[in-house]
Amino acid sequence: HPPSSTVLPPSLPPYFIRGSIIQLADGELKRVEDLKTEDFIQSAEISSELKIDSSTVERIERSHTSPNFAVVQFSVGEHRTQVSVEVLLEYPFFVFGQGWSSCCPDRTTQLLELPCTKLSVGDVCISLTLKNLK
Amino acid sequence: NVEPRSVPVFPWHSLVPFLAPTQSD
Repeated sequence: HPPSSTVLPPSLPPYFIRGSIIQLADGELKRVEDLKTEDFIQSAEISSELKIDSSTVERIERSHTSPNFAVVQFSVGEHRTQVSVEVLLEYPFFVFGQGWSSCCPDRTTQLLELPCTKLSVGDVCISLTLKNLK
Repeated sequence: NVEPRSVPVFPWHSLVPFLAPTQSD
């Protein structure tokens, strides 16, 4: 099967800016830079609709359409479904046990002031699917 | 002193990409 393709928002959403206030599923408020893996897992456990999936980075390429974009190919969930997303180089993903990571962490830190590490092949990112998807 | 005004609060799930796998069954 060819990879299914998704285009994430072309701009950087405001909630990735350091200091942004994030509400967890239990109502607790945290700054985006303080979020931990457990926060996402526990929030998903409370959620009636969403569940956490593991998305392993399989490939990272520069986009053919724009030098500011990268195409990241993930293997998602237990079925290892191939999904590729086209994102800005500085778009942050949350890596299990590690935290925010992007294709170009220097730019992420510069633009968003969000502490960030380099997203690499083999990293396991947090993603969401519907709980009742069958 | 200026008290902080209402600050936008974002739900946790907006930070996570929604990658719904396509089912091939």
